[in-house]
Amino acid sequence: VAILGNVQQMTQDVVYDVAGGKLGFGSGGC
Amino acid sequence: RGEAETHRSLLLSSLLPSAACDKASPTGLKTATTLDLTHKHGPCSPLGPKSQTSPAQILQQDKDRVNWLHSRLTTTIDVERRSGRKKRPRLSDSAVTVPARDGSLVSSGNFIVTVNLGTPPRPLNLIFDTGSDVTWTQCQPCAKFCHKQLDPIFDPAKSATYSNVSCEQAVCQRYGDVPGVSRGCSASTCLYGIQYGDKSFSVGFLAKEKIAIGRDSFDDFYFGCGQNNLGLFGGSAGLLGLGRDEFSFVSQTASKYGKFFSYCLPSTPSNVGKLTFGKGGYSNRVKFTSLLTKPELPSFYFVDVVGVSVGGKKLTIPASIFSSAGTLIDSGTVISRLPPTAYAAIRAEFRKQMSRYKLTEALSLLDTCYDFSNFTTISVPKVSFVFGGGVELAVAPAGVLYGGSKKQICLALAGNGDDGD
Repeated sequence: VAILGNVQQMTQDVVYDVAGGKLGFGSGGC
Repeated sequence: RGEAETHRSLLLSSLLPSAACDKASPTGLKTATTLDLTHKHGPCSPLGPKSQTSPAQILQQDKDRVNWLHSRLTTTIDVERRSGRKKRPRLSDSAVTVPARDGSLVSSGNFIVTVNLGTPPRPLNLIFDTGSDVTWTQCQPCAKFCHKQLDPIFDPAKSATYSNVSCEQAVCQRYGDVPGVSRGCSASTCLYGIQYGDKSFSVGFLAKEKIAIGRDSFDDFYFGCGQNNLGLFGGSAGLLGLGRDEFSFVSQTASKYGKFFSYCLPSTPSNVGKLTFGKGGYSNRVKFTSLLTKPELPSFYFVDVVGVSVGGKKLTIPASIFSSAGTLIDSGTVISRLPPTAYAAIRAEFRKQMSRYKLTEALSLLDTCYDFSNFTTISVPKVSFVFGGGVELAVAPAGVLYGGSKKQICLALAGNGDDGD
């Protein structure tokens, strides 16, 4: 499988709505 | 003006490690369920500077992590083929049914959060991991082996709310079904074993205890009380498993947080990020794509990558290249691994747009590295991943380049061995 690693996730808000089946990305989270 | 839309100008010093911790980061957003999140090896880490590791070592350990993730798929298939149905090995015969493979779960690119366990509460610094389910910590009396950790090792005898799980309890049976976990029994006490490869593992008692994060606490939280723990855990007290299984921290706290959590990983080890449980605590810029599941890898969070752009140029990569094997998102893997066809296209375009800079030798698995010795500021193409529904992840500059010194800073992406991987 391909893998989205943590370096590419840096400073993003990464939001897991597991019950709702959604994953969110937003720039400038921290 | 055109270049400003497609490239970013950045100070090289912003990519390199700093000796001081900038605690200013997101602490202003702190709520009852938001935890500080720090890089295991940075100056903000509660584990201290002794745990620092070189980029080459981090990348080597990252290879182990990816080998382990890939082996999870093949192990599942092996077990299913042998038994004709999905079956998890028992602890006693795990050496036979789970092939020894290279790799360790805990690579050096991991992040640390602090939770409190027991009554009275004891703080423990755990590695935060969306790629596994089991939460475990080292426990006294460390019957076989405990690695060195920053916090005092958790002592069940000093907690008023700790109890072991007996073999007769249904939860003991079900724990053996957690992906990657084996279970056993000793004097009627339920044992767990989590084996990550040929180096890292934790074995001990399956136990029930009060756990607290921020001001929230949860009674009867099931976790592993490790008596034999070996691996690259780097001073941490264990792991906080945030996978999808029923025993992950996410599932066990679902009644309060509704399986909703978010995090922001800091751009450098010198900054502090955050991990939040429950809704809120993230910006209104967040856009959502579908979270997918793969029945053969039920613990993992899969996403639908459909394309990549480099420097504003959308690359021509057939959608089937991404969809054939799928893409999972993991907090414990450092460098993203892409299908080789996709990686080759990204690399070619990135090198073309970076042609003004001098290429230098590879750094471990990173094959597109530059010598920026003569620069203080560089211009780097923006890299974006596009997901189903048109959601875009514009990778931060710190996520495009990776390295330890100005002489060798590399494109922070790598290819898998085969498009089908």
